[in-house]
Amino acid sequence: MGCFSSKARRQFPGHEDPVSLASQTAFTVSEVEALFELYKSISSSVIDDGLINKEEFQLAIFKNRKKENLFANRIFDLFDVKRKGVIDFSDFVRSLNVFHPNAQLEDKIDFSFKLYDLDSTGFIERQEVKQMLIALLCESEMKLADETIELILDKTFLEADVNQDGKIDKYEWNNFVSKNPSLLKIMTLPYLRYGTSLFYFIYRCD
Amino acid sequence: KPVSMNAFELISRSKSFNLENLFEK
Repeated sequence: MGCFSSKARRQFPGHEDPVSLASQTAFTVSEVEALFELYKSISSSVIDDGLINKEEFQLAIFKNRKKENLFANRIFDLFDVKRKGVIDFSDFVRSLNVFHPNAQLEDKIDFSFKLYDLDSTGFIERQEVKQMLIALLCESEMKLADETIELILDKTFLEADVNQDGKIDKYEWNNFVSKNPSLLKIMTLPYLRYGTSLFYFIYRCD
Repeated sequence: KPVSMNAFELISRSKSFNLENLFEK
């Protein structure tokens, strides 16, 4: 474990022993070490403080730090488990763990629910979905009339909001994704599968 | 066609939801 010396721990606040992280996640110790290499590169891209701030996170996703984006902001907030405005290494590993092909389906469903529940009320509200649809349209430069957006929302809430109270609760979300499993596709990253390119980041311990 | 899809299908196709970029240099 020469790679994870006490010096590394001082330089990387929130750094946790890879053996401990591996025991709590679907990752092997080698995979956690590989993720540490990736983490180091992202966390030093703007400010070399051993933590990932929002700007660095956006830069890693879009290769453009200036691009404000609703989705990236939301994913960052969910990765920021301790609500400190930054992502430390243990947050990074635990959050990416949800995207592991072997992670629990329940965890993926839970994370995806939080992703859409923008204001964390415990419900996915129509207004939140509309906000995301509009953001998506802006991003893709696709134009849809407001009536069309409302039609899409009507159709969506007719299918998902079983008790028709205008918002989707966790139980309704579970049912909805069970009928529409393709919605969970974004919750699995093939890169995290054992033996794939994640291992390009493996740090060579001498 | 967007109208034939539900809102979540549309949103989940957004490039911004794709975390794969994290692994690409």
